[in-house]
Amino acid sequence: SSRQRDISSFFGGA
Amino acid sequence: MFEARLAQGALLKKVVEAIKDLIEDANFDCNSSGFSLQAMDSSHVSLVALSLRADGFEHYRCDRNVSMGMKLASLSKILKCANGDDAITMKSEDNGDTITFMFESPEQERLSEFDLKLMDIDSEHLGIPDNEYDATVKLPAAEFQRIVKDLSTIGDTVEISVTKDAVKFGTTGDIGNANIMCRQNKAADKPDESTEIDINEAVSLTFALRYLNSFAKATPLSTHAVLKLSKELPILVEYHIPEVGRLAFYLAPKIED
Repeated sequence: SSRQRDISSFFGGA
Repeated sequence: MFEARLAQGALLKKVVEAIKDLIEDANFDCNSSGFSLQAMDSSHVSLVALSLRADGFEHYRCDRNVSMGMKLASLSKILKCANGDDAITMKSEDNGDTITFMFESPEQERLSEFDLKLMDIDSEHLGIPDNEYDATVKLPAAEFQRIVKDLSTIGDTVEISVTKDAVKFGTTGDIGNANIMCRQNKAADKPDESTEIDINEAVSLTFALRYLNSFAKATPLSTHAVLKLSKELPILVEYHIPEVGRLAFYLAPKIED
């Protein structure tokens, strides 16, 4: 099974 | 004040139609360089980044930076009242609580004005690094739309694999599986149908088809969709809006547990 990553975990807060 | 006139008002209609099902409400940021938006979908799986350059507008004035919160469904309702060949002018006073959309028919025999109430939206702004990608695939936007639509009838996720000469889209579902391969094809006589692959390293990533289908609603904006992929990073799906800007979508990958 696969898990969906969260987009903010890649780009972080600015 | 902010005032911007887009001769091709249809562009704005198409942009809003492309994002309104993904994003409920968003801040449109205006400054001297242009009109932009960055917003995540409610599940925080994807990110939309729109940028329309000031020089892409027929007239553009922005005295001070403003951030205008709008409900996309409301904006869509209003823009549906513009004809496809209307010019659209957006106007808002500094610290105003509305934005005015003015639609002008080509012969200017019909002028309409709609005011949309602005809203305060607390949104998180993400810092998107300017990545070098392992692979870039430029394919006809309609082809990309068809691929993700067709694969959605079989499965929920797509594995996108890019090699030097081809890009492969594969899915698996209860009824079976499907693979669609597109070869590089730089037909000079039919530039709108070209498929171009630029690769530093072969890459293979898995994404939720639901979001890619949603991104493909931007198809009317551009002849091509540009996919940029890097190992373990979000895919970037870009639609260039000729002479005006771009609409970009980022989607976080699925990872094996």
